[in-house]
Amino acid sequence: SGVLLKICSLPLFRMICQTIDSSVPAEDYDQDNFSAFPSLRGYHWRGRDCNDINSSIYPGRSPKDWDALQDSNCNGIWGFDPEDGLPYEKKFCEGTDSKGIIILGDSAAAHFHIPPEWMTPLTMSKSSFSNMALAISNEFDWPQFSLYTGFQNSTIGGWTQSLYLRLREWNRCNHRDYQNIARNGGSSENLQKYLKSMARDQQLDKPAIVFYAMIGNDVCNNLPDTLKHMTTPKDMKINVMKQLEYLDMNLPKGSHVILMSLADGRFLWNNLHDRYHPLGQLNKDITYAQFYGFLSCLKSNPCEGWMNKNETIRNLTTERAEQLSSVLREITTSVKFSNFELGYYENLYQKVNAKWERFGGNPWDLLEPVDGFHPNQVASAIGADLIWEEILQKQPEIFGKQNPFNQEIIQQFGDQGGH
Amino acid sequence: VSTRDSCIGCVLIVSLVEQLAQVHNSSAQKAMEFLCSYMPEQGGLQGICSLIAELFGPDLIKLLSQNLKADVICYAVKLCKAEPHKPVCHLYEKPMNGLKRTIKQAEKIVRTSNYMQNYKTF
Repeated sequence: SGVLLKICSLPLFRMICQTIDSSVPAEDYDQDNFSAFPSLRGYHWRGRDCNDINSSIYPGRSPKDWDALQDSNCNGIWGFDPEDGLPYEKKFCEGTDSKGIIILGDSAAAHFHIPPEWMTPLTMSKSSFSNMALAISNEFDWPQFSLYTGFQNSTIGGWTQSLYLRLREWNRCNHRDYQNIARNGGSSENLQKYLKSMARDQQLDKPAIVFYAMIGNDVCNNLPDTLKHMTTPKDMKINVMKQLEYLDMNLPKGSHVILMSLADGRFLWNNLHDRYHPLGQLNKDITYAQFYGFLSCLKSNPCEGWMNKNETIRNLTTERAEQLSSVLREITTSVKFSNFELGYYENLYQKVNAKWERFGGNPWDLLEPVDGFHPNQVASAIGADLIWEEILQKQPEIFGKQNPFNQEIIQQFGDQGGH
Repeated sequence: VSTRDSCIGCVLIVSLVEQLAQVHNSSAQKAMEFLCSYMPEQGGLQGICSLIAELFGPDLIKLLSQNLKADVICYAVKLCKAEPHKPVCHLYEKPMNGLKRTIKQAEKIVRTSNYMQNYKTF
């Protein structure tokens, strides 16, 4: 924190640090938490504001006067049909159960990624670093390609698929209605600090599908006695309940909250430990086991429990993660809220790996090569499809009905103003 | 700057410089110039890189010419620090002569450099 304080006092980084701290857009003239600027928590993170000097115009709100005169919810649908005088928003979106996607999550949900070409001298050139300023201003996250809120074609390998894109394809009225409220290091312990940056007005806005995906940081820390510092099941319950109560006070009626189980990070060591880290590929001299060990020795290992050569510690970390997931499952079955239905989704990455192996892929191709810790672009895209298909099959009411007017919306409004 | 952050950053950058020199069959100085020229100008990133190269460059050139590994070099220029009674953290395999001994030898190489003199004063 001392280092951060010094770096943050430099003019170059001041704005980035303020943005990280508040998790709201740095450039937001009307202070509605939506921005027309891409990075610094702008529209890479939340739907682009189509009017940044009017705080009553932003993505996700219920249309004002059916948007006959202006696009109050930025979904690109507005005006009225000259033939019958009906506003298009009313014609195409009324009763279609339109809603947005919000993700409350950690670095995996924000899509942390350090480009491997930054570490590969063999192919290094000026173009390898052309995205460096963007990466810094987005906290080394790439929410614009992520599992939950991705919307741009991936420039970091793989392809983009996301729950937002599937929901938008399902109902074009949902265009631009996404919020990525995720942060590197996010856990049930610290979510409370940035949960308030979520922008949803209970009275004015559309319902939302909120995914709660804290998949590891409650059991991941950089301390040598890592097991002692993990979130306990008791604290997990207290934290999650507090956050769900906050959501119940802020989400519009008809919303859904889906709790995602924690990951089983034994996958990391099992599949990477004897492989070469990008920095060790040229001379075959740095394996992930060495890389993890170096980070642990410096007390900088992001997940001492799983990125650890000691199998007992890895197993105990998984055991705690399973206990915390059980807490989430138990909350889902035992507690009811007034404004949203609660759901639970488990074992996402086991399912992703099983599907990837059926395609003939290798498990290590699903992991971020530089940090050896996060799921990568391929895992995210496959994960989005898996969640979509499973929820659609088991609880179709969550996504609502498919909009029968999608083709007409495309015909009339094209790409709806883009993203 | 905390030891662990400066140490990781140093080992990373010196490894890259070392490998760039190897790939381009060039001197360490040239490799540093390559690396900085690849950095984008936005946000002053290229300037920051050049500043680091100016500060540490002469020592890095001397140390890299001795075929030392990045982790040993970073201990020699004090960006990594061994804590008393704790193991010395290393990314690469330990050198044949032992890690502590190799670090001591590397420290001797740069003991009289401008940077190390300023470091001591600071």
